[in-house]
Formats: sequence, structure tokens, C-alpha cells
Amino acid sequence: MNIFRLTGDLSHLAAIIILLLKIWKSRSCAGISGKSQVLFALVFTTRYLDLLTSFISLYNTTMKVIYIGCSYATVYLIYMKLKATYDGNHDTFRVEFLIVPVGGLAFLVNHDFSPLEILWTFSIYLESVAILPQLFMISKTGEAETITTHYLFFLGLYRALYLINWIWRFYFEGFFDMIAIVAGVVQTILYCDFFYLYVTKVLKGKKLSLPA
Amino acid sequence: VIGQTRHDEL
Repeated sequence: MNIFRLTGDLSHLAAIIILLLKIWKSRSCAGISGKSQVLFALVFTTRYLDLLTSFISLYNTTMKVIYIGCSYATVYLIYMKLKATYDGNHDTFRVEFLIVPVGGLAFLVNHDFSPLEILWTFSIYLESVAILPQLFMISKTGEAETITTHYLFFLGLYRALYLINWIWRFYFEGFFDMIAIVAGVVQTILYCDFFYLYVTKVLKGKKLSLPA
Repeated sequence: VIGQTRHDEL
């Protein structure tokens, strides 16, 4: 464990909690892409099946349980409890265009052709594109609530910090995982234009609105 | 490889 990975995990946890609290307190999921949240629940489910097969540390297990619990709670709020506030007309990204290629790639490019490893690889590839429905929805509505931009900032920051963690681990431990690194670079690149808008607008107190 | 999994990261 290193400071970049720990900060990354805490940034990820912050993002997940910010979103869940925003939806729960405002009793509304307006502007939130339910499709992206379903994809994240799928990412955690397929990646953390090793909760059943191996124990790494209390930290590892606790964080996995929290991530899975919060992501399912978020999906439940969006599609069940607060369904009336879900903006389905703007959440129209075709997720099958993500899941099918990612599923195929996981079979073709992986470290080991075993079920757990294929699912882990699928989860890594899926996570790198899971935010696309949310970014697409913001481009369609042309704006995002400020709290939603903070959620996206911490979510994007977490994988950027993981990239530094992988540089650190390569240098000090000789560890590197090409699949996670390539997917992590793609994932972070997808946030770049959002990061630009976040820094130039939201941090200056303006609302995030895209030229419609 | 740790236990059944090779991945120690979240």
C-alpha cells in the first residue's frame, strides 16, 4: 500500500458516498445516469467475487463490501425508491455498445483464462467506460448540478491517483499490471474535458453548463 | 498469487 493508492481509494469512497448522500438527502436523482450506476454495480460485482474465495486484508474486504453495498443502494434509489425523479429521457446511452465489446475483449485479452480472471478483466475494461452514459447525459442536458460535478471529480481523480500508484509500484516493487494500466489510462483520459470544465468553471464558483 | 486471486488492489 502507498499513499497514492490509499488516497485513490479514499477519493473513490468519497465519490460513492457523495453521490449516495446527494440522492438520499435531496430525494432526487435528477441529472444522474442510472445506466452508469448499474454499470458500476456490475463492475464491483464482477471484480469482487474474490470476496468469496480469498482474504487479503480487513481493509480490502471492508472497502469491497462498502463499494458493493453503496452501489446497489444507489441503483435501488434510482430505479425503485426515487424512480419518479429519474430522468430517463436524457439517460439514453446504448450500454450494449459498451458491454458487448468489453465482454468480447475480456475473453481475448486477459492474464488467465479462468472464470474469476475473465470476470476481473471484464470489470476492469467496463470500469474504464462506465462513466460514458453519465457524461453523455450531461452533454444532452447541457448542465450538471454542482454536487454532481464534485462526485465526478473525485471519481476521475481516484483512477488518476491509481496511475501514479502503478508508477510507484513498478519503481519500488517491480509490479505492473498492463491490463489495469491501459484501462486506467483510457478511463482517466475520458475525464480530461470534464476536469478542464471543473477547474475552469466549478472551482470558480460558476455552474457547469456546456454550450448546448 | 494471493489465495485464489492475483489482485490485491480494489
